[in-house]
Amino acid sequence: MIYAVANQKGGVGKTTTAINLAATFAQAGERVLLVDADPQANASTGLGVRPGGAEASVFEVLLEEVDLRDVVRPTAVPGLSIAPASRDMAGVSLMLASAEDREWRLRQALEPVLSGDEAYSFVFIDSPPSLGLLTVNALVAADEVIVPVQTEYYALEGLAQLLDTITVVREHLNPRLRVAGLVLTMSDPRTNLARDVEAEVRSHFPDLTFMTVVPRNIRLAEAPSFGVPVLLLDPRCPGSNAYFDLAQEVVDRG
Amino acid sequence: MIYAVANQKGGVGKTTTAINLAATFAQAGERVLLVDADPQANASTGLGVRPGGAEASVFEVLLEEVDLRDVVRPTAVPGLSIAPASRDMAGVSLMLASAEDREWRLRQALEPVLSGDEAYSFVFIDSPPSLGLLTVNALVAADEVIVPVQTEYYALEGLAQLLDTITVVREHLNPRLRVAGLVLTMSDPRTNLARDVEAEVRSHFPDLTFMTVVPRNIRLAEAPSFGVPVLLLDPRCPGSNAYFDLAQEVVDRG
Ligand SMILES: Nc1ncnc2c1ncn2[C@@H]1O[C@H](COP(=O)(O)OP(=O)(O)OP(=O)(O)O)[C@@H](O)[C@H]1O
Ligand SMILES: Nc1ncnc2c1ncn2[C@@H]1O[C@H](COP(=O)(O)OP(=O)(O)OP(=O)(O)O)[C@@H](O)[C@H]1O
Ligand SMILES: [Mg+2]
Ligand SMILES: [Mg+2]
Repeated sequence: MIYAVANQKGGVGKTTTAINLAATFAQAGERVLLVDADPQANASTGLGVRPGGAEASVFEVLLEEVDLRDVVRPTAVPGLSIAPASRDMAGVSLMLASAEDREWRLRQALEPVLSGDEAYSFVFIDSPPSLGLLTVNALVAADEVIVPVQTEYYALEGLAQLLDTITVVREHLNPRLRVAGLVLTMSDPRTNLARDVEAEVRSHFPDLTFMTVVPRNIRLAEAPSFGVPVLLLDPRCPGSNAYFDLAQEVVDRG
Repeated sequence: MIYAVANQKGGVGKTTTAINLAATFAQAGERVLLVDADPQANASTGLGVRPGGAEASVFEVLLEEVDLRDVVRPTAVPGLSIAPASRDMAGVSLMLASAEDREWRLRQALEPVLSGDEAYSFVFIDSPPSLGLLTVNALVAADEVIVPVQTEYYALEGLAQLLDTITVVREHLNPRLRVAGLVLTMSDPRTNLARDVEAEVRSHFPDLTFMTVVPRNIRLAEAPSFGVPVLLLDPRCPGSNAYFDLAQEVVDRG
């Protein structure tokens, strides 16, 4: 099962959700791959993998210069591997402007790792804060989309546009694509704002919104500086518990 | 004086900084224009201007279909006008891919409003969370760049790349461009993470980092839902005070 984690609004918890969901599935014994499709390479550094340097990344994979299997690296979590991003990826949409299959590159690259002895049972794709070619590649490669929604006003604004984009991708590029769900993130239930935004999201999208709400929890923001998911830093903190519950819900809906 | 507010990391406070600095200068009696160069159009909605609809936006200005003066609208703050964004702007880099002057479109559009009776003394440009054509247009049009830096780990990661991009723009497109400063945002001084990140930013960029630190303050997140800057919602809250101090520092460094 391939999940894209996407939302063009910046800073809503895409990378945090991708890393911590992937780690929770790996800890449950699954073989999991995290693909970092964001030139910021936050998912890579959040798992202790430094971008740059001589090694190839998802960038060369999209240009079809190397095979995805040649860029995959292990992480601190047994069972979780990562295909790291690189800064150069920011230029990929101009470099592939004339390629017929430009939206399909990531999906084609993933084909070989989805079957056989070494197959991954779960793939998570972290995407950048935009609706450009990298996010489209993630949506074309995915079976389902997980949409983190920060419980703040601006995050509400972009939801309709994102769901429109997902519909367009489903109609023209990937008929199997469906929305796994919206996950409310960084929620501070003591504030009216978080409660109001949550109520509004649940009333507009009652069936699409996960019951699990990820609370604002400093341990989630601290974990990246140690290069590990939060469940390795502090397995009993509210952040770890929330992503464990979310993983359970994602499987139940799957 | 034209200020671009830029950082490719998402959710670090670009829109919040652009709106509240612009409003603070307007309240001090200056004629101020806020240009929304982000297809998310958060600066527009944060000032009560709904994107979409029949009216033209910065999108048509960049395509040279209309004059900037024809899209400028008043806001709830006397002295502050806005040139709103539109969702369609997400496609502008492909639409202008073959235009020789594609990086100069915003700068050319601003020329007429910088002199004469109706001239603006300050222009703030809000940019999207990427280093694509829209952000480059903001950097080419600007005299100075204000860089919001959230006091969290991932926000540190992208700083070097952003400063590299600013150097490239200065060398090839806009020789006058300089960095006004880095402003630490959403800081919760009770956490080690915020203190550590602040210490790291100040040690790496001692002269570039503003003394003013914008604290995490719920009023800043609530103001956009009322379509007003925080100084109209709650003039004495920590958010309003911080942006007043920051405006003072920006002027002192100018
Ligand atoms: N539930 C949470 N509680 C506290 N901090 C969080 C939480 N989720 C994410 N963060 C922190 O908030 C910041 C933004 O999160 P993150 O980088 O995951 O968002 P993003 O959507 O991937 O951003 P971008 O749009 O730049 O890709 C990060 O510093 C992260 O560590
Ligand atoms: N100092 C602050 N205290 C509390 N909330 C804040 C503060 N600054 C910004 N916010 C809120 O945090 C969220 C992110 O801020 P904002 O949208 O301004 O960032 P941005 O960098 O413009 O995001 P994007 O990358 O999507 O353009 C918004 O919901 C905003 O209201
Ligand atoms: Mg991210
Ligand atoms: Mg913004």
